[in-house]
Amino acid sequence: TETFVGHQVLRIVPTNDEELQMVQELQELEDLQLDFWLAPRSPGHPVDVRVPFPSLQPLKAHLEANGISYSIMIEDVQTLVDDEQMEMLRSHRR
Amino acid sequence: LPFSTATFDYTSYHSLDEIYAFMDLLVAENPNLVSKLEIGQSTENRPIYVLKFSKGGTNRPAIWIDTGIHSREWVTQASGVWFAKKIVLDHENDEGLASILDKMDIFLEIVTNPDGFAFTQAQNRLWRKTRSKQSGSRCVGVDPNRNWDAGFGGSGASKNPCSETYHGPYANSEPEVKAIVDFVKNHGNIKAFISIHSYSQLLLYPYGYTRTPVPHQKELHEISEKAVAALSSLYGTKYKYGSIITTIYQASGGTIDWTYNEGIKYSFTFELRDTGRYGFLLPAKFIVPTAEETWLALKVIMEHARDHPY
Repeated sequence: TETFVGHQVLRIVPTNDEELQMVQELQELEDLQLDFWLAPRSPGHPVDVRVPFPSLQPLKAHLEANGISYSIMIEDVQTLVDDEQMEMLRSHRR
Repeated sequence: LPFSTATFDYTSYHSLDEIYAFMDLLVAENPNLVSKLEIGQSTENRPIYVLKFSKGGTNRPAIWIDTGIHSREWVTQASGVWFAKKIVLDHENDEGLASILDKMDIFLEIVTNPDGFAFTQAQNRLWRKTRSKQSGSRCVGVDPNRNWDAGFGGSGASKNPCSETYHGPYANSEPEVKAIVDFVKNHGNIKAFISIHSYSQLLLYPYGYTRTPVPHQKELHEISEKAVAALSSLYGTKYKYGSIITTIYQASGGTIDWTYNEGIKYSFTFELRDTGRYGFLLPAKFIVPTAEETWLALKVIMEHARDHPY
């Protein structure tokens, strides 16, 4: 089973076309293995992206270097997956 | 497994086997209303089922609803289960639904991408695509919402098999898509087609592959406005609405662009809840509220289709 330990979901909100373009370009960077949950739309609209642990630092550094603000929407994806699994098991026992 | 759909736990997420068992129970309990059709098989040979809700008649005008084409969007499959039970519970007592079923059949495909769904349960909770193998690539799967014959392969879809929006080698290459295409064509009398995704709280109508507005844009926009108002009336959930390309982004090869071009005027796609905190890991306690509010919007669309035959 694939785990998501240390993966985070970042919420990026591009504020202008230039930032939007930069975020769009991230989609092409396969090495980072980013998983866009909400793809870039237009300035002002949130982009949610799941970032594997090894890509977190490079991505955050890239965003910060370009002045693109972001927040951490999900601190550790695996924690939520585990919670969901526990909830399903609990429901089954019930 | 539950002994009846009355004791089925609608407040929890369920496995593929449990959902398929639920369908069988629902059919067994309501043989005069519900039947189960197998419309095809997935890449990994899982049966693809559709529930048919009908009061009789032959080839009556119909409404199609599908959930779970993107497998990790678990709240959609769970909502589909809830919709199925809701139709059974309300088909006599709810005047609006009763009159819809007096004139039309409803088809509900709860697990549109069964391979992907099984994969989310066993291997990768966040799997989105189908599970077809791509020749010459180490990557698996096609985005089944980019695989339809409507602007196939155009902008807003990827030719890279490793991408989450990979459009596939050719239109309808995915058996999960082809099964619906064949069903819709063979039926020939589907008047509303609603494809349900999650999570950005949107109600969308065609087109996604072109900026050209659909000829029925005004009517579809007005229906969307009413449907969203109904949805929001329950818990205040905020939805945006409009055409795919103007509301989110360009996306080619999408489901409802094909259905609209096929002549199904009332073609819509939902993006159900999340408030932006959990994404595809929406806690199970949100299933029923999400389904309840969505049902109100679905009824608006279905009633409009009932009252505006074409």
